Amino acid sequence: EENQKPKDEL
Amino acid sequence: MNIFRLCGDMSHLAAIIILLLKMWKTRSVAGISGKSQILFATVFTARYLDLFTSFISIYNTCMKVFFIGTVYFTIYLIYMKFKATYDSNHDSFRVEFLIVPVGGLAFLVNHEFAPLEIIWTFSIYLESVAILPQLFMISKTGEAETITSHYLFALGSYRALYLCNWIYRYYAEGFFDLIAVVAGVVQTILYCDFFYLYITKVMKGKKISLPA
Repeated sequence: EENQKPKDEL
Repeated sequence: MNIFRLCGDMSHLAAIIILLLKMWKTRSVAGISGKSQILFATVFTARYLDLFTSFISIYNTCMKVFFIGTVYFTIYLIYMKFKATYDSNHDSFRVEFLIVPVGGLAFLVNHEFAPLEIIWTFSIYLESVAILPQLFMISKTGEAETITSHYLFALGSYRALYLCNWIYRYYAEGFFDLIAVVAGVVQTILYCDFFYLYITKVMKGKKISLPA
């Protein structure tokens, strides 16, 4: 599936 | 951001600082696996490729720069500055047995078959097994310096705290990333044996000494 959200975790 | 992830990042930060302090103060990298540090450098490089393209927050950018900077500095200390104290005989884990399967898995199981996404997935899978050369080295030498035990405890706690962060984010934001969660569970499980030794021994002032 599409990326749910930008990678905001380290 | 939530308290679990903040504690996780602080635990990760503490682990890296403990490791650097150990090396700098004792001017020795005895008992430290250079191979694990190389794997960690690969993880951070692959994961933070978006460092200059996507801005999340000052905190996010600073932490990424710090993690990348310190891991390469650690490799410099191990393989150059304190090379004489590096125990390459005991740091003999075959990392190609990790990189190849992890690389293949990243191609097969990912959220989106796109270069950046596959590289990110590779970094997630690789991080879950990156500590194996270090744990293998401790099992070969049969013991770990107390400061190295603190390093491993902080490093193992960071991903355990991230698991709590993902539980929280699932209920609070409906956020769920199966790949990160599964890799995080594997990563934390690999530390369980060490956590047991740490809590039963190091917390009582003893040294960790495995049956060699």
